[in-house]
Amino acid sequence: KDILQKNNVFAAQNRGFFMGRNVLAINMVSSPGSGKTALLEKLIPLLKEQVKVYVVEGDQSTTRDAERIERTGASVIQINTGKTCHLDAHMIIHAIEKLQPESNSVLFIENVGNLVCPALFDLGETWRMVIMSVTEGEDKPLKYPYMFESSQYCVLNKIDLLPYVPFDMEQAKDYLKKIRPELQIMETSALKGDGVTEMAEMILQKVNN
Amino acid sequence: KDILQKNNVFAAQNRGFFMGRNVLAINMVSSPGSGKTALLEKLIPLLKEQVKVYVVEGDQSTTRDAERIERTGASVIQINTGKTCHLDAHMIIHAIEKLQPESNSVLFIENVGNLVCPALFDLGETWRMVIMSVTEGEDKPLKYPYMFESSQYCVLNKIDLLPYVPFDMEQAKDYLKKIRPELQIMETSALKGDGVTEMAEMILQKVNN
Ligand SMILES: Nc1nc2c(ncn2[C@@H]2O[C@H](COP(=O)(O)OP(=O)(O)OP(=O)(O)O)[C@@H](O)[C@H]2O)c(=O)[nH]1
Ligand SMILES: Nc1nc2c(ncn2[C@@H]2O[C@H](COP(=O)(O)OP(=O)(O)OP(=O)(O)O)[C@@H](O)[C@H]2O)c(=O)[nH]1
Ligand SMILES: [Mg+2]
Ligand SMILES: [Mg+2]
Repeated sequence: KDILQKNNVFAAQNRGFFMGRNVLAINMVSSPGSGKTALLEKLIPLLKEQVKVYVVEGDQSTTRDAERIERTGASVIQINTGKTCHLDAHMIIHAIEKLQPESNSVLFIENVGNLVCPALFDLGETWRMVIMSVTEGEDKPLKYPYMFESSQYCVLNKIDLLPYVPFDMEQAKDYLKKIRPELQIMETSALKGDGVTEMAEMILQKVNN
Repeated sequence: KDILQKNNVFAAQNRGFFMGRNVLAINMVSSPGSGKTALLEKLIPLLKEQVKVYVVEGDQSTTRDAERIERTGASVIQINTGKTCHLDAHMIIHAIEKLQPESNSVLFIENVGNLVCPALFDLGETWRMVIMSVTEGEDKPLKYPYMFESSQYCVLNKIDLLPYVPFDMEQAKDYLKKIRPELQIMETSALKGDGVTEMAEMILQKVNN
């Protein structure tokens, strides 16, 4: 559609800007409440000693997530989308103008909680990372395929709840590989901290290369 | 917008049809994996001895949810929306043609897992019921207000997980009342069965009056 065409032009501009400044731009997508903000709250303290961290927070309403990020010490801006179900590349152009990210930095974009619409909107990111909570069920990759097809990383979060939920980890990974074989899968608990150090190391490695 | 105008005309037609046949039409909305299908799997056996039950299953992809409903013995059809992020009233017109619901029956519409887009699309339902899992966090009503504003019922599901998640039940109910004071709130575990009998009784009471 015409909207997607326009978006792709803005996305290309963002992608060029990030490449020009060697900014690792990570688009974090997931259902509402899968743990995107909680993961950032755990990751940023591990990263900010070694690299400048910026965050673009997308939500329909409130500045709650941006306030949570502020407390970590990262530079953050909040975008409220109102009734719109996703961030788009044009919003990111404005975010870049406000944040003025330095070279060799990391920019997290926490998208609106939505497993459907953000799949269609390229923001110009370097990585797209889909976060899936083990509480959602192993069939989500099959039922919401576009989001998983268009991601390079998948974080399976809330692994501390595995003893209490009927989640089949092996089946989930089979489904993920079926939808996108090259997907890199990580397991985390943003509550307990499992897997977060490894995730930080992976990010730092990319920034430094 | 023009799309919403057209949708409202189709929604009015559905609403009139349901009134004409005294069909209790319940639009179930939630994030992906909050437990809509699991709740239906528990509810339908309790309802179908006393009332005819129909289900419209909406998903981007697969017939998995419709197959789960089939095993309960209810009449069900699956609608695949592809890249579209919500069911709309026109799709429900077609579903009604296929299902031919009898008078004095219950029709569940399980919407696409999405806390954003379905809020804007009236399907002609009698009740809109938003399901929120305690794993998603108590701030969801504030951050996704349109969905909670437009609902009459809110089901807080997965209460069996309360010992293991940082969910503040009282705070959640405060936020819900703040967004929509008239919201009727229920607590359930679709896994263990808590609250399901009460929910079935509430539905039967409405059908029989
Ligand atoms: N048990 C458990 N709870 C978690 C974990 N990570 C996050 N949570 C909880 O899940 C809820 C939602 O976490 P958020 O970080 O707000 O999730 P989100 O994806 O940012 O939510 P939105 O921005 O609204 O889409 C909160 O109550 C968190 O404390 C985890 O690893 N384990
Ligand atoms: N612990 C616990 N798990 C539950 C409960 N209800 C559902 N689940 C699990 O949550 C996962 C998702 O349940 P579904 O019924 O598929 O959720 P849904 O809302 O229909 O998902 P979509 O149709 O994809 O949006 C499954 O693994 C269920 O077994 C509950 O009350 N407690
Ligand atoms: Mg968040
Ligand atoms: Mg379902």
